[in-house]
Amino acid sequence: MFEARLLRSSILKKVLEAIKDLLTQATFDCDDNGIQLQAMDNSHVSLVSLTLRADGFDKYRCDRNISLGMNLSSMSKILKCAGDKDTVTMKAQDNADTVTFVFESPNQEKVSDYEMKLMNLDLEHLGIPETEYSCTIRLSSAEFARICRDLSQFGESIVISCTKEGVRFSASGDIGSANIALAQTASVDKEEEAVVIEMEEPVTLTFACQYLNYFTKATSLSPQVQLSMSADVPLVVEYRIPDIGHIRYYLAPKIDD
Amino acid sequence: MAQTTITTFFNSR
Repeated sequence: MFEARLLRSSILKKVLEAIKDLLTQATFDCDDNGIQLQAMDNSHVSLVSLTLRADGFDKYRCDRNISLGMNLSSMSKILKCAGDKDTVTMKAQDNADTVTFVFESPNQEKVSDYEMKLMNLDLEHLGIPETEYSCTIRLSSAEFARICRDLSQFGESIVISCTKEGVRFSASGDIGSANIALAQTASVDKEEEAVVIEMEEPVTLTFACQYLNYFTKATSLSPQVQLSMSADVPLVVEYRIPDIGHIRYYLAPKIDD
Repeated sequence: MAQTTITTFFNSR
């Protein structure tokens, strides 16, 4: 028996928003520690890694390890039926071919259940190597979303360049070019608005705008985002989900032909 | 520029 209950459905709704444009289907691997999801987009350019820890749920029970293969567009349709303040419970029997979502209104006067067919997904799992990154940049997630959106107007790629002076995002194309430079913040009133850079070595890498924009669908999960870069390896874009886990996106760089 | 893929960097488990 697997059962996981969240007092607020909004976390799960936001998680789905954060992955459903990038992935069509994914396996939720559930064990004692919580729920893990790892999947690549169809083009294998990016990889999503989601962790929801058991202790972040209001109730969590997983008697046997279970993999729930879900069609994310169907799951998203179902989660849209939950009110933000509803409690959500995901349930599946051992060896089940369906998963059930139960939504309860705060006053318990409305209880809905939705059963969804599971899919048998034979998806490739990748080992993500432990990496010491040359640069990590922490900034407001809303600011990062705005930068990606603004620069997307100029070209298909964004160059991210991190030095000890700061981080610079650039794009160029038919209409011209754009550069956004952020300096490390000296002092701020709100911690989540700070720009914090840790740099061992300067790094410049180029990434596809389209994917960065997909990642920013996770903005509402966290006030801050962390970018980790090293030369010639995928960028990591991490959103920490308060009290329960994180979502990490890995994006393969573009290289000179 | 050419787009690389994730599988170039991370191996199958």
